[in-house]
Amino acid sequence: MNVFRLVGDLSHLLAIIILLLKIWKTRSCAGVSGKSQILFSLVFITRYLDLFTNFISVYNSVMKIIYLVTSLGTVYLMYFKFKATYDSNHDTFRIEFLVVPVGGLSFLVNHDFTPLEILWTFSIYLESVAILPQLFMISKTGEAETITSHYLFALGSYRALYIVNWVYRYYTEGFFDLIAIVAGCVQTILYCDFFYLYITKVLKGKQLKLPA
Amino acid sequence: RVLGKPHDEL
Repeated sequence: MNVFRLVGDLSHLLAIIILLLKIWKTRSCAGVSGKSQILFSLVFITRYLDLFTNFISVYNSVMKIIYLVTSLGTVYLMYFKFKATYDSNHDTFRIEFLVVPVGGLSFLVNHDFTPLEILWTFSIYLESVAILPQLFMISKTGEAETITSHYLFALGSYRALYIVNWVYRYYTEGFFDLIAIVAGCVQTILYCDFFYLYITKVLKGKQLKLPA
Repeated sequence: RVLGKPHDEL
C-alpha cells in the first residue's frame, strides 16, 4: 500500500458517499445516471468475487464490502425508493454498446484464461467506460448540480491517483499490470474535459454548464 | 510481467 493508492481509495469512497448522501438527503436522483450506477455495481460484483476466497488484508476486504453495499444501495435508491425522481428521459445511453464489446475484449485480452481472471478483466475494462452514461446525460441536460460535479471530480481523481500509484509501484516493486494501467488511463482521459470545466467553473462558484 | 498475483488492488 502507498499513499497514492490510499488517497485514491478514499477519494473513490468519498465519491460514492457524496452520491449516496445527495440522493438520500434530497430524496431525489435528478441528474444522476442510473445506468452508470448499474455499471459500477456490475464492476464491483465481477471484480470482488474473490472476496471470500482470497484474503489480502482487513482493509482490502472491508473496502470491497463497503463498495459493494453502497453501490447496490445507490442502485436500489434510484430504481426503487426514489424511482419517481429518476430522469429516464435523459439517461438514454445504450449500455449494451459498452457491456458487449468490453465482454468480448475481456475474453481476448487477459492475463489468464480462467473464469475469475476473465471476470476481473471484464470489470477493469467496464470500469474505464462506466462513467460514459453519466457524462452523456450531463451533455444532454447541458448542466449538472454542483454536488454531482463534486461526485464526478472525486470519482475521476481516484483513478488518476491510481495511475500515480502504478508508477510508484513500478519503480519501487517492479510491479505493473498493463491491463489495469491502460484501462485506468482511458478512464482518466474520459474525465479530462469535465476536470477542465470543474476547475474553471465549479471552483469559482459557478454552475457547471456545458457549452451548448 | 505482472507480479503481485493475486490482484491486491481494489
